[in-house]
Amino acid sequence: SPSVSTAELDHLVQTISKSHLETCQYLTEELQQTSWQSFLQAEVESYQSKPRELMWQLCAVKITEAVQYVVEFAKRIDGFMELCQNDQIVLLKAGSLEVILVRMCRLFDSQNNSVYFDGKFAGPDVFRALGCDDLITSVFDFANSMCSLRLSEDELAVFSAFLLLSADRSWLQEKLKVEKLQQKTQLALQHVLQKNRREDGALNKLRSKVSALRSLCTRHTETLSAFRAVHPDVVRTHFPPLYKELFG
Amino acid sequence: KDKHKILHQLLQNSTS
Repeated sequence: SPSVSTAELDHLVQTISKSHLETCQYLTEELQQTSWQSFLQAEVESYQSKPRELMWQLCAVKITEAVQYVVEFAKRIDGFMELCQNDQIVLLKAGSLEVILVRMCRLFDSQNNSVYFDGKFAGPDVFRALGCDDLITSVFDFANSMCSLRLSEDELAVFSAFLLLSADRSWLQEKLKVEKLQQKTQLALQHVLQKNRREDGALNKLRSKVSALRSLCTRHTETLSAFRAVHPDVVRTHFPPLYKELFG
Repeated sequence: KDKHKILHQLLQNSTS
């Protein structure tokens, strides 16, 4: 692995954190201003009684909005834009939803098992109309488990970068180049965890999240395929084109 | 690139 000085690692953590805060979509202060307001029962029922395809469209739009912030985050990671275009696309196609799921813990109220969605905090029951309760439950479970790690913004930022720079994605053309970037980011992750006086198992706990994330993303793709089989025209005409590019 | 025109475009655009 590359030998990197502590000063360099500090700088790397700093730049990744800055990029993360610049592209995080919602600042913590903004969320605090919402006073963690949950949807009223009437509002929950309104979401629940939406036609399935409309709720899918709404969620696809929200995911697509979030993706655009992740793309901007990736562009600001040192070395990412120096990768070949094919690999930039491969890494974002495979990693953007993983980063969105990690970022979700910033918008998550563990006490009420709810996530910031469409202006207020929504429990899993808000998403019932999607018809994929198992996946929604798993997503909420994941958010809870991420929140319980109590990662700082720095740690979230570097972990997000680490996920994006996964050198084991299929179809990478310059795998060694990505590996080098990932190794440096992993060192930065170890560095920030040590600096924040985390216990030794912290890095391993984060590594164990990687397989959970991949499983969730696979299930999302499969669930979308199943929905598309039933509503091909809805997906074709009403889903955001970027969403279809990445997940279709 | 051909299959990911929008993503490619976002990557090409200057920082927003």
